[in-house]
Amino acid sequence: SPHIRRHDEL
Amino acid sequence: MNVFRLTGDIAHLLAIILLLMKIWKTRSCAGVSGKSQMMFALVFTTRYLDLITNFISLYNTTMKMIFIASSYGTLYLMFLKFRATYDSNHDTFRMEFLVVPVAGLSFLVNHDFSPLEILWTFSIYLESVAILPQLFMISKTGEAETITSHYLFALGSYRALYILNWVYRFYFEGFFDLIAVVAGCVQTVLYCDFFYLYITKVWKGKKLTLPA
Repeated sequence: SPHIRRHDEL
Repeated sequence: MNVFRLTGDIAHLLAIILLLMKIWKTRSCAGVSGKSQMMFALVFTTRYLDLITNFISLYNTTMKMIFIASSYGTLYLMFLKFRATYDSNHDTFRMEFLVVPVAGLSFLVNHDFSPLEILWTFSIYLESVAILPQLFMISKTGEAETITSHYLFALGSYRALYILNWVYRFYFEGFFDLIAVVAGCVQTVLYCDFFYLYITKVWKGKKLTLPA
């Protein structure tokens, strides 16, 4: 599903 | 969070602290590429815009803020406070040769065509090559101060440890980010020659010099 990606890495 | 990501982040933090300490203690930024440092500031700025839009964890927010602040702190020391010691004659790599293609690629190959996502992608691609002016500078002068080589080793190790983190996350969390993985591998490969010299010279107590 298209959603805003959460980039949890630095 | 896994042990590879944590040690990677610690290596990254250590690299930044080593560089700031080198400049502060020696009152000099000789041998450090201002262009690589400018690109790292651009990398952190464009990647961590999500500080405003979403919260992940206290750890994540704190580290992002430290990375942004320290990158501008480094620029301040290099281009204002210790400007006279900046070795610009040897820092001749053309930044536009990296920034322009990387900007183009981030528009073409990204996860989602939205401003924040394109900027995130830009930062991932730019980070993978941002060390080139620094490596180019060392190849021009033929040597690096020992503290600078420790900095580069810590900085290079960080992305190598992230590769192990991605392998771990792929198997145990089903997480896979192709853009980060490919760029991270490119980034690590660029350090290989340096890693070899670092291990064969600096670990044996010698200064890092290039073979003639």
